[in-house]
Amino acid sequence: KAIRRYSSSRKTIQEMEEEIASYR
Amino acid sequence: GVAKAIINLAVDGKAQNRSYERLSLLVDTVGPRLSGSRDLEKAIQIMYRSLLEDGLQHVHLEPVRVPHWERGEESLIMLEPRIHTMAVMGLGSSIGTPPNGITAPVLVVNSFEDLHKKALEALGKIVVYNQPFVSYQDTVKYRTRGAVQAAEVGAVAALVRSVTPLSIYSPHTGMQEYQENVPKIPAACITVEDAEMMARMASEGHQIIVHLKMGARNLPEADSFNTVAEIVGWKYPDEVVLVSGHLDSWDVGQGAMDDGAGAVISWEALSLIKDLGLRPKRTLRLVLWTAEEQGGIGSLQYFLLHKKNISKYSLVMESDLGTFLPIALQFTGSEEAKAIMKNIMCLLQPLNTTQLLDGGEGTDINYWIQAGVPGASLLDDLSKYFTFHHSQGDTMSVLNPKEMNVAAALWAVVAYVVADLEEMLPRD
Repeated sequence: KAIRRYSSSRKTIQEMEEEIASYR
Repeated sequence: GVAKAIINLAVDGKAQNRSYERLSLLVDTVGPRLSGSRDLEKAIQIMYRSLLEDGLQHVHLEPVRVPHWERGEESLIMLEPRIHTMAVMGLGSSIGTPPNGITAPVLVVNSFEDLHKKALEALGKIVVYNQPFVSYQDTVKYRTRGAVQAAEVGAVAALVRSVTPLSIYSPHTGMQEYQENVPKIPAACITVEDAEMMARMASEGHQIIVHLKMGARNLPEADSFNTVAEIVGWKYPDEVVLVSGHLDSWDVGQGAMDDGAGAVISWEALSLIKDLGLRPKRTLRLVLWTAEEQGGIGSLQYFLLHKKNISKYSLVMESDLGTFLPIALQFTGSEEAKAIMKNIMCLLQPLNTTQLLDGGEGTDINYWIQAGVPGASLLDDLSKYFTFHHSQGDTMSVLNPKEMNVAAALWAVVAYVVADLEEMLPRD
């Protein structure tokens, strides 16, 4: 079940929010 | 931005009303698409060709063995206290009656508890369930388990009040299940009106006798297919966002709302993205399931075949609750994933649908969700859904092209953005 790639994620939630905002 | 471009194309642009038109072409041509029927296979072939013509990638069919149940001729006549021909619809997987039918007195009950209280009266009778409609989830057990419970106390058939909040003398079919070591008895649904009338007659002390005839047959399994198409991701092509609806339906109405429309807006999501020349980082995979109505048969086959790649599925999406005006996206996933999805929903401000609710689910995606993959389902205005569900009323006339535009736009934005994020949605 676990996704190894995410467990070593480089991104914080705040960075994700910024990334998503770029799709506006 | 990308989200706005998708929304504009779907709602005001060249693609407006396209999903409605595609659906009408399919369901007006083929009609309802019961598992195991030639009509379902015709629909699958039409969709396969259409997806190829649409220019999607990796269009292919994945074989599935599916149940093959046929309804046959059906009739239900009240003989006592008066002659009255009643609307009836056999339930999926039910056996038929003997060729001459069954004539028997009726025992009306309003719940399983009521049936157990009256158990000694049930022998040799046809049990009529007049259960009130509470919610689909609470009430559907009378359809799925009604025959088994009635057979356990010696009944010879079960007639279940249709599971619907509103009736204009409409029977609503659906799946029912037998149980090992319990005799199989015929099971059918009747209208709310007739169930209530028989309850009143019984409470007034009338003896009710009915004659039930059902030509239902369970045939050997048939060949069918899940229909698959993709937009292959440019950066992480082996990672997947799965977008889906089911192509099969019951054998009544047109199966337009359940779930032709869900299948078509899922196709539309990929078409919108392709038409804009967009290609997300990971693969967008469209799956049109077969034999959902028989209990998620096609989707189970897909899960068993592809579960080895479960770590590569970022999100599984299914639309199977109509495509009326969207209210929210329902989502099941980790708290971190939920926070990300809430942000994505903000992109849908132009559609005025930014709510993210818990409880993302669907018969066809639940295998993945239960295994830990984030899952999303479309929640729309359900006020009409269960009124038409599994009935002759499930036709194009229920649907609204503008509402479908909005549903398709929401579906496409969510699928695209999740597929294009640098990282997959996090799991617990």
